Amino acid sequence: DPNMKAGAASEGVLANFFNSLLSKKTGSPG
Amino acid sequence: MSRTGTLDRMELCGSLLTWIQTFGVEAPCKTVDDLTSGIVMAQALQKIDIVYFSDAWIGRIKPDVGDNWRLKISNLKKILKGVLDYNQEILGQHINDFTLPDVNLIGEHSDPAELGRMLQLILGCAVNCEQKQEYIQTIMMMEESVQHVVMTAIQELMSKETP
Repeated sequence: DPNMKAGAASEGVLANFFNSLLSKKTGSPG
Repeated sequence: MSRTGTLDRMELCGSLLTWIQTFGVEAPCKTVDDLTSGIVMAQALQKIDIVYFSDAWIGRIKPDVGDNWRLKISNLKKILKGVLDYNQEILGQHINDFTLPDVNLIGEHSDPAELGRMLQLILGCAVNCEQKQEYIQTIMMMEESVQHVVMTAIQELMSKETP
C-alpha cells in the first residue's frame, strides 16, 4: 500500500530529525 | 497545506499553540487570545529554565492585563528580550536573519502569524536547553502533522543560528 509506505517514510524522517536533535551538543560555551 | 520545507505561518501558530499546551502551565492557553498577554509564554519559559527565568524575572510580567493592549505589549517586549538574551547568554547562539515577531501586532490585534514567530523562538529555547530531552520526547509523542510543523520550525531557526 503506497499510503502506508509514505506514512512509514514520514515517521522515519521525523524520528531521524528529533533523534539527531537529542544527540546534538548544545549549551553555553562556558 | 504548506509545501515541504516552508512554513505556513497560520499552521505554525496552530501547531505551536497545541505544543505550548503540553507545558501544563497555570494560565489558560486554549486560544490565540489566551496567549497575547504573555503570561502563558512567561510561565512556559520558567519551566524551560527556572534559574534564568526566575521568580524575579516573571515578577516583571504583569498579570491580569485584561484587554489593555499597552500592558500586553509591555509584557511581550520583556518576553522577547528574555528569549533573545537567553539564546545569546545561555545557549551561546545568536539568531541572525530571523524576522522577529512584531509584538505590537500580537498585543493589539492578536495576530496569529506574529504569535507563531514568538512561539517559534520559545520552541528554540526548549529544544536547546539543558532539559531538552524532556521537551523533544514530548514533541515526539504529538500528532504527526504537528511534529512536521514543529520540525520545519526548528529547521528554519537552526538555519539562522550562529554560535
